[in-house]
Amino acid sequence: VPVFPWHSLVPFLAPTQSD
Amino acid sequence: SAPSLPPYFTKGSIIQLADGELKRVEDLKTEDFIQSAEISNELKIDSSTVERIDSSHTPNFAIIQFAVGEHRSQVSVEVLVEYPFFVFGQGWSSCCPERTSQLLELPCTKLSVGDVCISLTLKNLR
Repeated sequence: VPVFPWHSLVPFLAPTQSD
Repeated sequence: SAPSLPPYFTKGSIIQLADGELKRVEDLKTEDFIQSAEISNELKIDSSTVERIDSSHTPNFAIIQFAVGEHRSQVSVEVLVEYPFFVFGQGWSSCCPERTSQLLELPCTKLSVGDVCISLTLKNLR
């Protein structure tokens, strides 16, 4: 049975640095 | 061929938390994500508030605009309407929960403007 890491379920929403 | 979601959103998928504990995807709670991020050296949980949901030109896709983190940075993502997001204190939610339930058997509520989703960023971004 495959086991998936918890963070694969969460979208990675990295804001672009504006400053 | 039709695009599809990754396999780990299917009901019954086994998910490993940062402390090694195994849970089914449908049993995950907000605390599981928060505690796993606390253990992580690299990842940080951010609150991402849904600001807009628009239909995409691509069939079965939606464009969701989030305000991410304390600076409320604007981030747009184009996802399948059945793509589930985890809403704080509520659980899995998607633009089309009927389709999510049908395709993945994952219990799901309707994602709405104002919902606060769990997202990740890097801890040392600056």
